[in-house]
Amino acid sequence: WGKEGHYVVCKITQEYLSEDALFAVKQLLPDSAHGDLAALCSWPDEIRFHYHWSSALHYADTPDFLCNYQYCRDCHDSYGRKHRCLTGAIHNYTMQLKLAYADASSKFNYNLTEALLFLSHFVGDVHQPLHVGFTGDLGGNSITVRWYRRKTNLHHVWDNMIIESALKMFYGSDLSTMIQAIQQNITDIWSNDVSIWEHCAHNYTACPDWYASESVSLACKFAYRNATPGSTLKDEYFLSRLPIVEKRLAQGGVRLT
Amino acid sequence: AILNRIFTSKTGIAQA
Repeated sequence: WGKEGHYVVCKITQEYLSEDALFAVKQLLPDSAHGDLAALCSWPDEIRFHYHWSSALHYADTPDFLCNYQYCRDCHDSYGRKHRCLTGAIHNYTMQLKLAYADASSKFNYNLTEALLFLSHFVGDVHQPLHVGFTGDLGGNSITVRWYRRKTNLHHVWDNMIIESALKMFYGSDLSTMIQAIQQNITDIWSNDVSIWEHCAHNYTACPDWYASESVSLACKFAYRNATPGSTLKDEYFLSRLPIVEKRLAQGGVRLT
Repeated sequence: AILNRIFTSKTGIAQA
């Protein structure tokens, strides 16, 4: 996601943190965040060219035109190095934080502030369908389209444009209004789904492979569909995809919590 | 759910 998308996911997360988790998160945040996790959820995007190794961790490469996700097949970087992908990163940072908090005497000296910020960012990204898009079109980055009158690419439409158009059209250009609307849906129309979203098979702490499977399926059904190179995306595409984006932001927030 | 589970000790971690 872009800045707004990560802010929404992390703002939703903060609403539902347990007392213990909120205490631990505030301890890990730098003073500059003033206790607000959402203020730093885009930090991994800002340093991805400084921490060059982190760039491959923002996405997973599904083989072209396949609409399912398999960790062993898809989680590797462009040099074929296994585990260096979005879901491998979520496993990794979940493990780092868990080890540190499960065993206070753990000998590992991970940077837990970075682990928290990477985990928060990547749990958001794995819910953006085109972050688990096709290798051949770089998750939609090389599919040039028009968004109304503006020339852009399909990945940018899903990272930013759908949210920006929603803010203008429905939320008075106010991100907190959009966040409140999504939170209202979490307590109303999605209230029966939340416990399913939160759950992981085998009682695992995180299950990013499942989140990625949902995303690549949505990429095939909604992101790529009716968005061929050179097409112009307008109200029909926007109004039918906005509910998908809002639900993915909600799921990302609830699951990160 | 992930952060709440991490900062309370009870569950396993998804194996890669």
